[in-house]
Order: sequence, then C-alpha cells, then structure tokens
Amino acid sequence: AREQLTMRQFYCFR
Amino acid sequence: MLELRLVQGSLLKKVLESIKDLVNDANFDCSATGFSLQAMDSSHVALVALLLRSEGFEHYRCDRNISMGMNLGNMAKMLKCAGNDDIITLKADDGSDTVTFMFESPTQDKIADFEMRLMDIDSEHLGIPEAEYHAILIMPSAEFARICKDLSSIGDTVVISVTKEGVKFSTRGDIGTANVVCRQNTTVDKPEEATVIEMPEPVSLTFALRYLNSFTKATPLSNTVTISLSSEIPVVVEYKIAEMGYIRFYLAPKIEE
Repeated sequence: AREQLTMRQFYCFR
Repeated sequence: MLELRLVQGSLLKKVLESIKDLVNDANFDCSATGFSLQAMDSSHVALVALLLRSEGFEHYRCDRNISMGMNLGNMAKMLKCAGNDDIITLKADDGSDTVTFMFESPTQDKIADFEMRLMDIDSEHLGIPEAEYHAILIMPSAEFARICKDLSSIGDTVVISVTKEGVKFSTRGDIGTANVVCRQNTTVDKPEEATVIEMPEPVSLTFALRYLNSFTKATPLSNTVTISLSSEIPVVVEYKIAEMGYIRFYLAPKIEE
C-alpha cells in the first residue's frame, strides 16, 4: 500500500 | 463597502460548481488586487487556490481588505439561480454579516437579489512558494477529464510518469490494469487541442484518482489544463479563468510505505 501524504507535510501556514 | 460586478457571471457559477464538493466552508478574501480563496479539503490532502483579478470585473469596489466566510454548498445553491448570461454582482456592507448576490438578466428586465449569512471560519493560509517544476504538461482539459474518469473505473490510484516519449497515466485494480500514453502533439489546427510537454527531467508520482476527478469539475472553465509535476511535492492542476485569473488544485502524492 502507499501512504497518502497531506499538504501540511509540504507547506506550512504563513 | 464591497461591490464586485462580474459581467460574465457564468464564470462564478462554474467556479462554485468546481469547488463545492471538495471544500465545505471557505473564506473569500477581497483586496484591491482581486477576489481570492485558498482552502483545503477536510483531509488536508488537496488544496484549492482561486484568484479573480480586480481588472476582470466590470466594477470592482473594495474599500478595505475583507474576508468573508461562506458555506460553498449554500453559495452554489444561490448561484444556480443565476442565468448563464446574467451579470452577477456581489455586495457586502462593512461590518455586515451577510453577503448579497444580485443577478441581472442581459436585457436588464429581470433582477434578483439573494442574501446569504456569512460564517466565521478561522482558516490560516498555507504558504506555497512558486516552484520550478520538473515537468509541465499542457493538454486539452476534456482529454485529462476523460483519462481520469476512465482510469478511476479500473483503479483508485494513478501513476503519472513523464518521459521524453510523453506522459503515461497508469492504474491497476481487481479487474486488471490500464495505461494511457499521451505524446507531445503540437501539429493541431487549434492551439487548445495541443498536448505540450515541457520536461527538463523525467518524473513519476502516484496520486489518488478521486481527488483528480474532483478537480476535473473545473473543466468547463478552460479548454486546456496545465499539470505541473515535481518529484516529492504536490502536483498542481491549473485551469485558467478567461483573462481574469485561475483556479489551481494542489494534490499531495502517495508514497511507498
């Protein structure tokens, strides 16, 4: 299976 | 005081149809530069960024920066009541907790007012740096929608691989496998039918098809779609909105355990 990443793992709140 | 008058009201109708099922509630930010939105779906796997620049409105009055929280399903219900050729004006008084959508028929013989309560939505925005992408794919939006729809009947994830031969969409499921290869094709009579691949370097990423299918609800907004890929970062699926701006969908990849 492949793990679904989230946007928060790439970009942080500004 | 906020008053935005969009002669091509159908654009706003189409925008809502393309995001209402992905995001429930969102803040619309209005400033002198334009009308924008950034919101994630409930699982934070996908993000939508909308920009309608102020120059694209026939009349754009925004006395001060304002953020209006709206339930997108309710907003879509109200916009469904606008005719495709209607002029749509969005109005909100300072400090008011409602927003008014006004629909004017082209011959000005019918004017409708819909008022919706605003919501308090505390949403921070993600900082998404402009990035250089390893592969940029420009193709007919209907083509991309067709591929996502077809592949999702076979499997629930798609591997998108870009090489100098072209772009390959692959999936597999219980009933079998499917591969769709699109080659660069610029010898078409209409530019919007071209498939262009700018690929400084090969890339291959895996995504959940249900999000890509949700993004393709924006197909009516533009004849072409731009898909930007880089290893290890979210894909960007962008539909331009006729000289006004764009709607961009970001989707985080799936990786090997």
